[in-house]
Amino acid sequence: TDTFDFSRYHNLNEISSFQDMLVAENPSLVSKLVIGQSYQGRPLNVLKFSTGGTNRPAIWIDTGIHSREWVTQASGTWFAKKIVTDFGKDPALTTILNKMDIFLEIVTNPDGFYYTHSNNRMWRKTRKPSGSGCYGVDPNRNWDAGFGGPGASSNPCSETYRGPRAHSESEVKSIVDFVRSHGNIKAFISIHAYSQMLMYPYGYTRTAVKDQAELHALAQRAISDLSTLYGTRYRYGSIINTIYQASGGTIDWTYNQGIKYSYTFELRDTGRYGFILPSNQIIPTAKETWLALMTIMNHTLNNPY
Amino acid sequence: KETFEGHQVLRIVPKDEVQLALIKDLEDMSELDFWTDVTDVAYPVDIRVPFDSLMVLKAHLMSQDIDYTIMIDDLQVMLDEEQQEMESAARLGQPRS
Repeated sequence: TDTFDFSRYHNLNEISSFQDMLVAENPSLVSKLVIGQSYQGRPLNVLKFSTGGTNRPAIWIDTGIHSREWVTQASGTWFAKKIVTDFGKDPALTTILNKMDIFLEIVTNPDGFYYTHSNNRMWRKTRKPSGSGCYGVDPNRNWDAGFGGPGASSNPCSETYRGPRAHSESEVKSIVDFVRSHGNIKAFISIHAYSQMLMYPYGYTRTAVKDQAELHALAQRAISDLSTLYGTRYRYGSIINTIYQASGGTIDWTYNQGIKYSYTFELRDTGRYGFILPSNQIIPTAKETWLALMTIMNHTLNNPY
Repeated sequence: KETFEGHQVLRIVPKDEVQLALIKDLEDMSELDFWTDVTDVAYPVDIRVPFDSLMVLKAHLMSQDIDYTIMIDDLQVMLDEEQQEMESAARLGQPRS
């Protein structure tokens, strides 16, 4: 993986090979779990970074649930390499990994990602047949948190189609089953692009989460740390106050499962390129995001609950 | 393979609540792809507009006195550039592998 070109976009096969190589190179730190299958039968791969122990408290990071947000899958790949590179060298990350596990799902929606490479670069959803010509469900409206409420569509042709029922998408259900069976995930970070935001629950209701003060302060610190590298400016707050009302969202469900440190990112850019962010932006995006991730992971380690 | 010749991405910044509501109404038009959603006054909304809908939408925005800028002039041109970059990177990688 030392020769993997992180400054370029890669297709599904290349990312899969990268993950296998990373595991082969670092067998005592990295393993690959398959937590389920996509609708079209692709494996849902999750990298587990662990120094041992059983059922340690854990941090979950996912990228690429919206397939066209290519900078997220690319950043996820960079994060994976960063973890193995920094472990044993960076004291903060080493301390985290000596006490906690990190799970990283780089391509959360592989069918959609493949579709963006083969048929429609602008595809956002899954590829599950929906009973109409408009194949696919927005997996970020499919979670059992205010499912079916405002901010999600019942129209299969809509980009925000929520699906027929909560957790109808195997890509979502597989994470749900994993989170429930693990039972000890303490932070859950779902990464999207673009528009530069860091948000915490809720999106489906204006009711503030009981940990709002802590989550808000941590978000502020995280984006402050992020901006130290290139001065990139982020907005932050609850989803409903920062972006819009959205029901059935990922981190609303994880928070309701008891995962206090539930966050979602919208990475670069400010809108000049949107989902066609040039590849020379991948590494700067990943580097600055990593600073915010470390802030959240450190806080999670230092504030057990 | 779906292509996007002549599709533009427009950036609209609603000036007030009235404009915000008018732009929100556009979300019902399934041919429009909202790259960023309608959130609040002064926050930009980016919409991919197919070539066939461009004239009608621009006329509608002008009639409502809603300003817009063209964020991406021809989406397919950018996609072609991205594709070429990937192919070129893959070619460069071949000798090493």
